[in-house]
Amino acid sequence: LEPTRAQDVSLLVDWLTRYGYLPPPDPAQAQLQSPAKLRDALKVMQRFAGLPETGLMDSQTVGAMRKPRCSLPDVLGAAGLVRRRRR
Amino acid sequence: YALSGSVWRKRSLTWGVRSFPQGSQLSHDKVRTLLNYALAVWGSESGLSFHEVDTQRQEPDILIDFVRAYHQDSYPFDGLGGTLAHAFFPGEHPISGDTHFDDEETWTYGVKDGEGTDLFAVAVHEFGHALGLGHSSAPSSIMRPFYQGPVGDPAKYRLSPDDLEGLQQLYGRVHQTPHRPTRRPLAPPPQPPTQLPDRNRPSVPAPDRCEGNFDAIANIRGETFFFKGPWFWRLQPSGQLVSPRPAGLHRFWEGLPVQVQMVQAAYARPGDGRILLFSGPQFWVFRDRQLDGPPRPLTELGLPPGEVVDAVFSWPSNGKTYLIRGQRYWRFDEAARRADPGYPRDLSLWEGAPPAPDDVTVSNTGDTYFFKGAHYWRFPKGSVKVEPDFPQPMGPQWLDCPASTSDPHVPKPPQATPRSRACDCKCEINR
Repeated sequence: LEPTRAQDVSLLVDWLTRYGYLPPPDPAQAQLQSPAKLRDALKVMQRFAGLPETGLMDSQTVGAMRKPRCSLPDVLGAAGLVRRRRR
Repeated sequence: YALSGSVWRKRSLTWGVRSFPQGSQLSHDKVRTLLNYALAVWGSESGLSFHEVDTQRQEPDILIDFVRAYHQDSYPFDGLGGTLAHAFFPGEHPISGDTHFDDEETWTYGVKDGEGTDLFAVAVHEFGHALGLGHSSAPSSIMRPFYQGPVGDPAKYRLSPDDLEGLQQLYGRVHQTPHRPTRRPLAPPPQPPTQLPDRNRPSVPAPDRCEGNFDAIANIRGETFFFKGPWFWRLQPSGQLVSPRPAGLHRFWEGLPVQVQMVQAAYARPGDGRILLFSGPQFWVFRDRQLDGPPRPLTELGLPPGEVVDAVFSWPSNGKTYLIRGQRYWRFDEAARRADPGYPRDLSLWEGAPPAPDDVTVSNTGDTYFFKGAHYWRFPKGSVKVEPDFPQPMGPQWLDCPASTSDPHVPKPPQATPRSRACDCKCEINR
């Protein structure tokens, strides 16, 4: 249930970022996503989809991620819609 | 509902189709008709009016394209499945309101779910974005991000309360009859797409799934099927209904005799994956959706002649098949192809189970569920003792129905078999 392979983690991060549950990567920081942040994002996704909030890649969650859907993000403001403040 | 933060300042919007789907069986006129209906769904509730224009002469507010892969915006399409469509929120930018559909989907209307993607359902969703709504998590909302199958007749479709509130938050309520177009349309007024009469479509009206009282419930290849009369609903492993509208029994289960108007029990046989549907003293075996052979008598599964079943399920804990009638049950050994001796036994051995359940099924996680009326009982994986706090109403958990415990129409759960309690008795090791 915990994604362990790098490829699985990458797919999970990609999906969560694309639909607004994770902020887009900041190229200046090259920051890795922490497992805790991933779990939190997954819980938000599960709440949105009406699934039990396990924070795990259970079968229901994987099923929801594979469903055909609209391209737009679910959480507006996180997927590229946030304006960066100039220093 | 969620608002995008932008809204059209005008009440009259133009729309037009610049490119049509290439591989779809839908004609251009049918595509335009479906899109017109999808816009009208929003217009009739908001007072907004939509006028079709020729895209070669005029740039409409809502420009519609069927395109593939990368198409000059930030949302490239990904072929069949995956992302289906998107639309841009209202605004002053040329792309605002524009709506793109993935041309590599099989766009359909009026066919069985699973044989394509219903253009009308997706269009209603995308036009919600084009008018300023974001994605909603409300179960009944068309603005849920995931495709949920066809939504029925476009002429009769109505927005859910969640969508309606979001729309009226943006554009206010309608206090008069919806605005009618005053200019001549480019084509004759669209008619609802025709559907050929279907002899497999049940003639009786579809029942309300939220009332419960199903004839049969079964986990078939990870999906839960709820049978009622000549209809059934499907719940995907994700917990979402394939469609809130039921499918016709005979449209799906090919070869099931038309005189079989209800399925009293169903289960998927673990050994060979065949699906068994029970009605009266017989059962029918299906290989996928196709009937596989003549009807079989229940006596083949060890029941006395003339007996019928309320519920059938295969228990993963021992691989045996359980057949329940009233307060008794039989057990069938699939591997040995014979009934186990010493049966029937009393259903009270399943501690807390209701008598004569509508059906019993095992979930993808291995828990056993008894259903009766509008309630369900959960037995943890491998256990024959019901969990505390059961029964519970099945509608909210299983069928996307509102919780209505105070509703006097909802029947009270039937009394379960007695639970074990402290007693002054001895248990011999050999008993």
